[in-house]
Amino acid sequence: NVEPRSVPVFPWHSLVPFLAPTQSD
Amino acid sequence: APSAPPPPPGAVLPPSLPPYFVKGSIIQLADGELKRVEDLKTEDFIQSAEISNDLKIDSSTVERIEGSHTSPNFAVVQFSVGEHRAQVSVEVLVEYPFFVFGQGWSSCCPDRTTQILELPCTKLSVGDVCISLTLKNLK
Repeated sequence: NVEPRSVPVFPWHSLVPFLAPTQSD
Repeated sequence: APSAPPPPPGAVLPPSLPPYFVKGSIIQLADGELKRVEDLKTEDFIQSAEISNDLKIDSSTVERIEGSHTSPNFAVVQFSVGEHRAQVSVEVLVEYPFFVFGQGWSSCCPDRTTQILELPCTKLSVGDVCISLTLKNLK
């Protein structure tokens, strides 16, 4: 028997390389 | 300690090049829908950010692209981010893909991106507007 391999699933936001600096008031 | 999931079989990635950019990688949008990385559209990012509690989409305009002093394999990309035009520079591998609004994946060296990741890619240029994220103001 061959166990089914789990396919990694990545969250959409991991594709964006950086978080922009937040603006403070 | 938890570790990052391994890259797909056969993929040999340089350091700093995440596995989720390899063609065929499965990406989960904020509404739970699964898509391959090469099939993502601008709307997928926008709609996911709208659902998100703490993230919102910002636009980052490429202002400058130059070679890195560190290594010929790296480039420094300078962005102007959001309405306040905050300046952000990132040093990335030349094949690192960015998502350009209305266009799709783009990198400093699309030939290498296609070669290494098999991800369809166009040339990142000054003036391109990339998708970036910022934190929503939490009150």
